[in-house]
Amino acid sequence: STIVLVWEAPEGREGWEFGVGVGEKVKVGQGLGR
Amino acid sequence: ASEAWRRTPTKWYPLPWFVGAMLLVLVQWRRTVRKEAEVHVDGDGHEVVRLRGPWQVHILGALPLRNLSRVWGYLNSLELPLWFRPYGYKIYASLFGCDLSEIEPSDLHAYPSMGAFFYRALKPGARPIDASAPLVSPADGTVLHFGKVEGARVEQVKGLTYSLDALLGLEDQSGKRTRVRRAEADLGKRKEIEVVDDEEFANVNGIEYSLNQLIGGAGSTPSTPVTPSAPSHPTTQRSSSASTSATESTDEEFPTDPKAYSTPSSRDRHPSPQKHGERIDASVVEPDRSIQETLSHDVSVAKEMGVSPTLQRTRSTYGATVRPGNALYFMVVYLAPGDYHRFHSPTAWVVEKRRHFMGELFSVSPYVAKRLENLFVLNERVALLGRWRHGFFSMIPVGATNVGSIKINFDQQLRTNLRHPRRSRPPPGTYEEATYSAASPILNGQPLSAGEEMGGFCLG
Repeated sequence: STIVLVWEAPEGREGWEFGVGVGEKVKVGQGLGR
Repeated sequence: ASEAWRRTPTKWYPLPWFVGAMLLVLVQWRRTVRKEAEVHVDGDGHEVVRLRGPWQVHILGALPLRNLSRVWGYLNSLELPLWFRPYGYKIYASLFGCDLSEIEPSDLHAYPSMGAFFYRALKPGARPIDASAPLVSPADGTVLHFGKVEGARVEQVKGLTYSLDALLGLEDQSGKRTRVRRAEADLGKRKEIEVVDDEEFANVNGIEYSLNQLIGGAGSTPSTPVTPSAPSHPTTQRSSSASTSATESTDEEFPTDPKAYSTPSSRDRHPSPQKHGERIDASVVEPDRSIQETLSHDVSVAKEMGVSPTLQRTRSTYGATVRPGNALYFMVVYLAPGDYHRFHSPTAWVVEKRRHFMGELFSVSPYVAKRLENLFVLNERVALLGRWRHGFFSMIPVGATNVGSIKINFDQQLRTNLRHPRRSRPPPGTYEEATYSAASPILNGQPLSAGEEMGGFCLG
């Protein structure tokens, strides 16, 4: 199964930045970016 | 010309082989261009989704996936003999890499069936929530893909994209869906062959809805009374370094005195049973939960969202327009068979409505995701739509053949992996919508804080 997240966030220098990589294992509660 | 036509002698000679080959290449090229340019669109030029991909995909499409999923679910719901359970589950755990040390209850005899073991819970605190991150992972799994939504197209994997509108449910201005049987791009010129503006009927749960009722007209707000929601069961707790990520706020902005809000009369707190064709309110009613309790939970979520609850009456846009300086981002997390299959709230947000798409149940493994175009738009899924501190927010659990059932803790109406005979299968893109506005007297939706358990995937 799969979960797709779609969200609105500020872009640009102060904007959203991903903190994980493709293929990375994640656990519930792990930060996905900042 | 007729003289020349009659008198000119016809001379036959064999074509050199390469001219014939060139002709074949030309014909093939033209067919390919035509095939690629062929776009199935509905009345507004939005893409109508259909099965496309290499031959493996069409074999998958021909299988009775839904029936296979239901048989799989039935087999996994069979009660296992007590003595066998520890052995069976340990074999499964070693095959799929489950960590048995963190499950709750830890005694394997306590799981009567494979389905119950699949839907196991975790020990409290097993997943500390990173309070410094605005967004956390909703589940255990592997990051399949992520990025920015460019031009309302979401990238499934490198090179394959699908439309965000098709993923979340598209509503044109009138809220009615028009369907074009088929429109063919003729080398760049788009020629609508036939536009059918029909009120197709979709037979959902044996009750007939007109399509328009089913998807609800755009802009119509649910006129549903308010009731408190069931407490979600947070199996995870915020890590000790929790610093409220919400902007510091003064308490008068977040009054917890019920008089500060127009609280519902007792009648409103119990929405009338769903009449045929009305907009569904799927909030879970918790009669013995006091308004005070509900308010304090909602206010704490509003604080985490960094917004004042009293201003929350406005409805969020559903990805149609984002605020200036903002953009839409997406991420796809794939849950492997051995992963913990309950999912949690990725942030503090309010779920205002959900759209259940009774789609297919293709496998969503990375192998298929790389080959089956529009996979996430074809599969059965539940699109939870709402808002968070920066605007639009949505979370879409997508089912698959072995995990065809999706559970949402705060939704009493949702039934997934329904049996509907092929002939009455609703066309791709049809969905059943429900709102949660009765879940919170002040936030007009189901409030969730980061890490709260929301539901999960079940076998079959």
